[in-house]
Order: sequence, then structure tokens, then C-alpha cells
Amino acid sequence: TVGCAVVDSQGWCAAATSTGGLMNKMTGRIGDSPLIGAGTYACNLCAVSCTGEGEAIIRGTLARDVAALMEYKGLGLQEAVDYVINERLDEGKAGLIAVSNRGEVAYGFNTIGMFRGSATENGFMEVGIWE
Amino acid sequence: MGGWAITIHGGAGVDPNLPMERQEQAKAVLGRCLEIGIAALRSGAAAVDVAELVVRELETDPVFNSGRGSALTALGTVEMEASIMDGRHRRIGAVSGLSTVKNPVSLARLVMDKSPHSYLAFSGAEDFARAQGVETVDNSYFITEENVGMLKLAKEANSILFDYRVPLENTCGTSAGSVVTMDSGMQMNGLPISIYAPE
Repeated sequence: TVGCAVVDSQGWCAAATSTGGLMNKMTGRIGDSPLIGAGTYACNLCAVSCTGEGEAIIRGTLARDVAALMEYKGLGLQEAVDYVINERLDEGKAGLIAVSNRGEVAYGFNTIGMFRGSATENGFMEVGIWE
Repeated sequence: MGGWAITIHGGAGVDPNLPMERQEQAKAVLGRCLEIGIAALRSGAAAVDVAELVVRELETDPVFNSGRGSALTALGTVEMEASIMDGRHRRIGAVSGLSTVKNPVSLARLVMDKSPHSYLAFSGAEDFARAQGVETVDNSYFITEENVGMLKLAKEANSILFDYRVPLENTCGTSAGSVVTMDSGMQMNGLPISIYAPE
């Protein structure tokens, strides 16, 4: 799976996710990536893209939950991501990336690693795999 | 507002024995795609355009599981899926079951922009792709030698669905003949962690 979450200079957020799914999957299987609210979500507060075991991500409605925690509970971006990874996701199943409308980036995962990269307007840039 | 920001991923669930060469290869692709996104944002591009642009680049590189290099079904075919969401007006587009569309994320974008629907799948999505004139390729374009080997290993190792790619012999710390024997002690989904490779 690959994905991208972006906030532009106007503060608008967007997310996109694309995947081939699981190796050896049954034909006709639908994963989380195309399911808005599960593997992908964006609103006026944040944008989120998920990766990992689709079935676990669907069960946890991970992407929308990040936005909901910010919207209803007033959590910050990283706080919301951490909550979803720690409280809503089965152990060892997935990860996600996110941006906020304030120009923040965040990520979280409970797999061994996650291929990821981030950059912000103030010069921060990072590419990583492991914790 | 806090300025622009971008974050990308190339999958979760990485073999801890992934060779340094493969790690560097993946990081190079991530860095290149990040730079593409940064350049677009600096030029004032909208978030939704940047998200599509960057995911297209990631789809085109066989290092990760999407577009070229996608995971294979049990029948050895490719069924890809993608979605895009513009937070500005909560506009969405999604596609599933694609077998010939070179860049699924761009078809998802067209579903969002050019159809009255949110989600098209399988033959309907393929028909829509042709009606929109998007670039299509033979299914074999997406199937790489590496993925054929991974499917073979997945079938040999277990009949369950694999979440992540099974590493090829001598690439990611396992081999075809010892898929379930190289157990470092950690398990994922009931299988040794050593058999898992990047999604």
C-alpha cells in the first residue's frame, strides 16, 4: 500500500491511498484503502492514510477516528493518532500517516516498521522505516 | 495557518531482516516522491492535486505494493484499489477491482470529479476508465517476477491470506524452502515474523 496526506498553504487537507491488497487474497476481496473513513479520510481538520491489514483497519475505522478525536474530543494530531493506534487497532496490524490543517505531520504504527516520509514548510524533512 | 505539510507511506509491516540495500532502495523512492510533493506545494498546488500526484509516483515504482508490483490474488491476477478525499468539501472518489488501469488513484480522482458517484468497482470501474480515456495497460504490466515468487511462497507457506509480502530467497532473511522454520521468536498473525516483508 502507498499513501499520501497533504495540507496546502491555504490550510486545505487531502489524502489518497492506493494498493494491490494482500498477497494470495481471494478475488473480489475489498480492503481498507478505498473505504473512506477506514483507510482514507480528509476533512477541514486533518487528512489520514492507513496501511497494514485491511480487515483490522476496517474494524477500527482508523482514519475517521483520528479526525473524530480531533473534532469531538479536541485532541491534537499526534495525540489522536496515538490514541487510535493504541486503543483502536489490534496489536501488530497496521499504521497510519496524518497531517493537520495547522501544518503538523504525525504517524503511528504497531507493526515492526512502516515505510514513511514527511516534510513541512519550516524545513523539517524525514524518511524512515523503523520505530 | 501553519503552512504546508506532506507525509507519505509505502506500507507497514517490514521484515526486521530486510537487507540494507532494500532499505536504501525504499528510502530513495520515498525521498524522491517527497521531493515531488514538496515542489508542487511550493508552487502553490492544492492539497488534493499533490496527493494524487505523489501517489501516482508511488504507484509507478514496483518497490511498493500498488500499481506496478501489486500483490497478486490467489489466481495470480492483480486487483487494485485506491481512493482520494478532498477535505475542502469532503469530496471523495474510490475504485476497486482494477486490472488494467495504470494509475488507480487517478481513476479515483475522476470518480470524484467526473461521476455522480463515490465508488466504482470491477467491470464498472474499468468501463468508466475507458470512457474517461485514462491510460490502461495489459494486466501483465503489474505482475513482476518478484511478486510471482512471493505468491508461490505464500501458497507453499500457508493457505491463509498474507498481509505482507513474503520475501524471496536471499532477499529478506528467508528462503523458499524454509519459510516457516526461520522463526526469530516473534509472530504476526500466527506466523513467524521472519516470513514477512514489506507490504
